[in-house]
Amino acid sequence: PALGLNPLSSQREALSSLRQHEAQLLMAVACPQFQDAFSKVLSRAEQWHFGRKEEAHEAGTLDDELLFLHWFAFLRIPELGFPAAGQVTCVSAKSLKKGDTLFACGSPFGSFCPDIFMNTLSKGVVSNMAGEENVLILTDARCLPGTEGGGVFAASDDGLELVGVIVAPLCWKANEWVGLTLVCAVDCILENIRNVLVRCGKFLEILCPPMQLVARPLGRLTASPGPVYHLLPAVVLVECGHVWGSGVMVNSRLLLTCRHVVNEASSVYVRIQPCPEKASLVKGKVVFATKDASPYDLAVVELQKSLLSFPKPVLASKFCAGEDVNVVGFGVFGQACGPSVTSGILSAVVTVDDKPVMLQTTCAVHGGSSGGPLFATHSGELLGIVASNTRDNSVGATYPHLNFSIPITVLQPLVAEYSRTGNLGSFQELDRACDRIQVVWRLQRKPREIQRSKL
Amino acid sequence: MFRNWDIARRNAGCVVSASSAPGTSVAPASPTQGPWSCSGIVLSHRPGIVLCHGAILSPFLVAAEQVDWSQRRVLLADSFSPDLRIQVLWPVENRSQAEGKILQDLEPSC
Repeated sequence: PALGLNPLSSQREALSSLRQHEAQLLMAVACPQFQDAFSKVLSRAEQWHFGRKEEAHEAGTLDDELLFLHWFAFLRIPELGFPAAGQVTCVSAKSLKKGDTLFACGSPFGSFCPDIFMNTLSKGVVSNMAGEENVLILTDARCLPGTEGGGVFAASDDGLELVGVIVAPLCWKANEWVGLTLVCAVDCILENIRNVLVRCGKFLEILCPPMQLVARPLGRLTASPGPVYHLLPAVVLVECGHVWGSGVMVNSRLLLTCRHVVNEASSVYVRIQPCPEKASLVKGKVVFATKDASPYDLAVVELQKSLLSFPKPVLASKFCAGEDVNVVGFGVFGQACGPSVTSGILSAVVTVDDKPVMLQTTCAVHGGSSGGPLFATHSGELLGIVASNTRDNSVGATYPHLNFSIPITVLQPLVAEYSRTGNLGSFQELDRACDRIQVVWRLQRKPREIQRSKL
Repeated sequence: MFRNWDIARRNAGCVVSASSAPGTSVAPASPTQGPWSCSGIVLSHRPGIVLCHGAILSPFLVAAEQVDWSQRRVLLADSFSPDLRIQVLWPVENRSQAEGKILQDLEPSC
């Protein structure tokens, strides 16, 4: 109600298109599988908040949020009875993959101006998953307060199918907006409802009419995740003391990451995860890091041992503003689960002397994604190395959807030279970038006085 | 795909609100009386079954349940205030659209 919106249609006309029904509560059911996955992935120590930021500061709100996060209500509308046309098909989340396209459908602000906001859509991808049979899904489809309880759909050959229910549309971590949406797999909710019905026996049979409470397997998705899903094993977690970030393997021993991730160390630990069940820690030597004065925030790490197999990314040779892209990295969750995928478009290609020197995207990029790859969604080509998102320190706001990457075309000849000759001299060119490149990346520099923007 | 999407979403989405039934409480209106609202999904039209998030019901838990309810797997209607009123708001086009689809389905094909 505090929103200052002025509906264009009159309330009477608008509400005439809506019908209100009284509903009975059949049951409120917990989904402990979701709670288990949630508690493993989202540590309380990391100051997570769900809902509006101002609510996060109210005493006791966090506990309430967490206690009810995994509860769902199952309602019956007695008078809503006509043949089941267009019935929603529920499908299992088990076969979802990171990068799969998802559609979220909800009504922002709940009962406030439903004629305007009811059933609005957003599109995103499966950013990450956790728990048994992918009970916890994170998507970058943008949702607003009030969309809790709304549906998340996957587009398969059989049409749009309900795969999850929105649990928390906005996530705040340590007072920074993350912008991912927490979703609970609908098959798990239905399973818990079924179990209650079995336990309660006749009592609920009377209340709850017979209906299919089974999610069927997800069909073949029409919007497949594309090549990015297969490139995930090339993305590694780089740990250096308490600092961690992301990196991308460009050959079997060499990975690229950011200077600020290796943090002046001579060696780092690299967590390699070729598949969700397997992870190993390999020591790596920092063979090159740009100087603080360099506009390019880059480091090169050589592993002590070569990887036996990994999907070697194809390096892009050109960029097309507006093309679909994905950022992959260990932002937000670190090593609590595998890398997250976020989607967007290449929003800008900044050039100096007709050569790209900076890429900007609309993907959500969070702390910990630094050094991760920027991939072209459709070709899978490696476009760049993510260097930073944006923070306005004057208001304390982080903008995850405004971020900057080093174009791979800047690095490709240097990597090729090093791979061929073992000579690191070529990387030193990055320390000799011209003033015009320095100006483009000026937000990267440490400020002399008040930091206006942290990169 | 988007035609399918349109049909699916129009039939699926609703707004669920929970409040205390008017006139059932002698105390002045308090924030716990709501209304609280969230989105919901119509899983089935016949019978009318809606799934939504459970948090909107939390202000209506009866005092006796507030001690250890979080250890439980299910809460039935008697765990909530007897004056809990749940309403579902739903686009009326759904009905005509759905009925239209049924008529279309019933039409003899050439």
